[in-house]
Amino acid sequence: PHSRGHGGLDKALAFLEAPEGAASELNPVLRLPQGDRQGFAPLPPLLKVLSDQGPRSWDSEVPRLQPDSRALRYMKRLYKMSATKEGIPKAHKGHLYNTVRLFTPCLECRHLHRDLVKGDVHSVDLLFNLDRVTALEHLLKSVLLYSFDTSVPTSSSITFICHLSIKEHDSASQVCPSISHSLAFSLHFEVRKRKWVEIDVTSFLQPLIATNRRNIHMAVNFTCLMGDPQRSTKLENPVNVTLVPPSLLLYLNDTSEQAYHGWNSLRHGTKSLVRDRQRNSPLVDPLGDTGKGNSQGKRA
Amino acid sequence: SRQRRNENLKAAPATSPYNLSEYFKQFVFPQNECELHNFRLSFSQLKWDKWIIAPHRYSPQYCQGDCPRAMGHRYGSPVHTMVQNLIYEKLDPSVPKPSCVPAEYSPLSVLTIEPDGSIVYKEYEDMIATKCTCR
Repeated sequence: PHSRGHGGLDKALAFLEAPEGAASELNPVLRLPQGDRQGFAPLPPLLKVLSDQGPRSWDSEVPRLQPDSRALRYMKRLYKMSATKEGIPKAHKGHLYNTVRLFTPCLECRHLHRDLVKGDVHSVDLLFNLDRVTALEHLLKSVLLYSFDTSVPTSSSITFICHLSIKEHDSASQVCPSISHSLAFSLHFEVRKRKWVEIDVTSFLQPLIATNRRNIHMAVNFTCLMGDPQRSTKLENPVNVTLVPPSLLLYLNDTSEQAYHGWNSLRHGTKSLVRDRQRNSPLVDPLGDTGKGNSQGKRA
Repeated sequence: SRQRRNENLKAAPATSPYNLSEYFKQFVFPQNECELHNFRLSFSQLKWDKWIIAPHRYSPQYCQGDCPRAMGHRYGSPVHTMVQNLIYEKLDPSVPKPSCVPAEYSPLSVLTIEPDGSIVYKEYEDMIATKCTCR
């Protein structure tokens, strides 16, 4: 009759925080077998600080790295689109993801080949550290997010035709990237309407994340021609377009108990079995959009 | 109900005006009964606004108040609640009376900066109490 309900849970959580030696003091029922402990996802920072009411303040783990202001602006916009003023997820969104992570590259070697005749080539070596992605966060979609800084007044527009190829660095050969994964497609978009371009790289990233790779090192070649394919493509560069190294956006479905799964079950009106099936089939478009945006990237 | 009230009136002995007020008192909504109370905080009060970008304000709400003896359908309380109340009144007062607790929640979307500088948007379950019950 002395079941503790949530108390047990608190103890289990405290167990996660306790120094190594303390585990042996706990009741064997609470001690997880070694392997299982890996299955416990680290608590998201918000829940960590909520559960960690003790004197040790969260300040000791305040983020040391400040995010890129562009990235922050993008995520604030995403937040406004996804949640009400009170912070409640918007009902009509109809998307499957309940977590979106934006990573800025932490390694960059820019090779600009200015002497190329055709347009502007932007080659970067990018390293993304995805350690924060937990085992229970399943990838639905991944996007390379380019932001365009142009001196073009917003009233006019410039059309781009861009090609992107991605090569993954094979950690074994440090000198040059192996071509274990490569993706190439072209984009046609107008800068006036958007300052961000999302390039769908899900098919490239999915196998890497599925094998628990957390350090993604890729060489990205981004070649852009300006002008309209129908009319004529201007080869010179009338405006100064600077390409900022892209960020990586991951749309994830967090299956942990703390994450919100409401819309999935509401949307499908049946209990979790269907939801589980839905959750495991990334083919369902996580964004629920009807093909707006860069359909080409999507098709690619 | 009107017919029943008329019968009651018929059956009731001749009442003075004071008894009438006593009589109507049973229909007044109890003052301090279990209900949802507003509570709003801002993450800057907790000094968390360095890493919680949105929302700025959070209204978790809370439940407080007395649990009436006859719970039944008004609170959607399970039958066990009435049994616990019976135990408290008739068998063992050391067993606590049913408590006024949240019965339903709504989620909350939070935008935070991770320690490594990445940014995460996440929807958390059960972060805002929307309804109370006794159990």
